[in-house]
This record gives sequence, structure tokens and C-alpha cells, in this order.
Amino acid sequence: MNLFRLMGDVSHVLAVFILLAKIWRTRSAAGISGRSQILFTIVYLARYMDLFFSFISLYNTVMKLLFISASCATVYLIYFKFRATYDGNHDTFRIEFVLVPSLLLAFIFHYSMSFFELAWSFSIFLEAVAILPQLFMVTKTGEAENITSHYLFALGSYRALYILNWIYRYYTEGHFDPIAVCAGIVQTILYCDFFYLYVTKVLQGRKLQVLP
Amino acid sequence: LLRNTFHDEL
Repeated sequence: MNLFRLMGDVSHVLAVFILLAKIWRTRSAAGISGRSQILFTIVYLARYMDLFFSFISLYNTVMKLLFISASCATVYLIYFKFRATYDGNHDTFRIEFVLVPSLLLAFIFHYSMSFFELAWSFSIFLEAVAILPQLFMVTKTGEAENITSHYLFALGSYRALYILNWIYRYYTEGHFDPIAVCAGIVQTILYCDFFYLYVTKVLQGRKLQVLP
Repeated sequence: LLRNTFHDEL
């Protein structure tokens, strides 16, 4: 474990809780893409199946349980508890357009042809593009509430920090995971446009408006 | 690809 990865995980947990708190406190899923949350739930379920038989550390196990439960809780809040506030008209990104390519990529790039390794690769590729429905929704609605922007900033920062972690691990322990690194770079690039808007708009106290 | 099927990262 290194500081970059720890900060990345903290940023990730922060993002998950910002979103849950926002939906729970405002009792509304307005502006939130339920489809992205479904994709994240699939990512965590596919990646953390090894939870039940490969113990790495208490931290690792606790975090996996947390991400799985938090993403399921978020999907439940959006599609069940606060279903009336879910903005389905603007959450229209076809998730099969990311599910199918991720699955194909998993069959091409994987570390072993075992079910769990295919699931792991699939989850890595899927996570890289899981935020697309949410970013798509922000461009369709033309804006995002501040709290949603903070959520996206924390979520984008998590994988950006992981890139620093991979650089660090490469030079200190020769660890290199090409699948995770490539997908992580793509994932972070997808946020760049948003990062720019966030820094130039939200941090100046203005609302995040995506220019129509 | 490199066969590091030991995933210690989240």
C-alpha cells in the first residue's frame, strides 16, 4: 500500500458517500444517472467475486464489501425508494454500448482464461466507461448540481491517483498491470473535460454549466 | 499478457 493508492481509495469512498448522502438527504435522484450506478454495481460485483475466497487484508475485504453495498444501496434509492424523482428522460445512454465492448475486450485481453480473470478484466474495462451515462446526462441537462460535481471530481480523482500509484509501484517494486493501467488512463481522460469545467466553474463558486 | 492474476488492488 502507498499514499497514492490510499488517497485514491479515500477519494473513491468519499465519492460513494457524497452521492449516497446527496440522494438520501435531498430524498431525490434528480440529475443522477441510474444507468451509471447500475454499471458501477456490475463493476464491483464482477471484480470482487474473489471476496469470498481470497483474503488479502482486512482493509481490502472491508472496502470491497463497502463498494458493493454502497452501489447496491444507491441503485435501490434511485430505482425504488426515490423512483419518482429519477429523471429517466435524460438518462438515456445505451449501456449495452459499453457492456458489449467491455465483454469483448475481456475475451481479448485477460491474464488467464478463467472465469474470475475474465470477470476481473471485464470489470476493469467496464469501470473505465461506467461514468459515460452520467457525463452524457450532464451534457443533456446542460448542468450539474454542485454536489454532483463534487461527486464526479472525487470519483475522477480516485483513478487519477491510482495512475500515480501504478507509477510508484512500477519504480519501487516493478509491479506493472497493463490492463488496469490502460483502462485507468482511458477512465481518467474521460474526466478531463469535466475536471476543466469543475476547476474553472465550480471552484469559482459558480454552477457547473456545460455550454449548450 | 503478464500473468499477474493476483489482484491486490481494489
